[in-house]
Amino acid sequence: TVGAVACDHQGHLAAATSTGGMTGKASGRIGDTPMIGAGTWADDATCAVSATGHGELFMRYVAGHEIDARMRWAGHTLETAANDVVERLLAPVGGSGGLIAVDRAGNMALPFNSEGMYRGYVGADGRLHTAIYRE
Amino acid sequence: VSPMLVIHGGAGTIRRENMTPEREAACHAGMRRALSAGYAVLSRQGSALDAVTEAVKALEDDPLFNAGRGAVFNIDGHQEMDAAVMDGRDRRAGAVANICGPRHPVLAARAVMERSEHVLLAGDGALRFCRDAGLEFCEPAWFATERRLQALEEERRRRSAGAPDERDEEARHG
Repeated sequence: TVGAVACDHQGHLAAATSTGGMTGKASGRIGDTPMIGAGTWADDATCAVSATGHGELFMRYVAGHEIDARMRWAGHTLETAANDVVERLLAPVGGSGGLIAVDRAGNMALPFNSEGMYRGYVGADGRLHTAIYRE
Repeated sequence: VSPMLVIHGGAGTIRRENMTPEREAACHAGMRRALSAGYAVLSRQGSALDAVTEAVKALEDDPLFNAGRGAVFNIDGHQEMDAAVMDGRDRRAGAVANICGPRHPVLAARAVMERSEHVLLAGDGALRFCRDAGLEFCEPAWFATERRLQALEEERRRRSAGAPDERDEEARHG
């Protein structure tokens, strides 16, 4: 699964996700990617999210919207909400994977509980940062 | 507002002990290409929506990652892809599921968002919609890679043998 989230100069947010699924998956199996609110989510008032990993669990826990809800109603920061969803909500039920998220202030979060997650970011200075493992 | 673009290429990473310097370098290069494609949009005051679309297109073109070209195979030996896009300005959203044909599934999702009244189209109906929208299509061979076929064959052998699923994340998620 690949994805991107962005905050533009106007403070608008967007998310996009694209996937091939799981090797040897059942024909017709639909993962979380096209389920708005699960693998993909964006609302200028809170955050934009793209997830990757064990799709069925991201669907059951509506991961993207869960982060939105924690920010919107509990006042959590993006980092707290994103980390909680991956580490405290999904991980205990066997959800492996991670997500990327940004808010309208340009803050970002990239939590994952798998061995690695191909990931990268670029901010206003134009410097490209990429990583795979927990470096 | 300071613009920010973040990407992921999936959580199905190769175990560190099995990663080669060449493959690691190629993965970093692929991610840099995607970041550059999206950042080019943001640097000219473009929209977040266009930035994420361009970044994901670049990742879909890279056979190292599991989407578009290089997507994994299902148990019947076919590739099925899903994609979604969402605009934070107004909660417009579009998605496609269970398709293989459009070179860039993310553009198919965006077409659903921008050219239909729906959020999610799947299967044959989605493909008809994509053709009517004039999206670029590719033959199945474009999306297939030898590495993904090998992963499928290994999984079929495992199932035939009744062996437990001890695949690592790379083999499972692609």
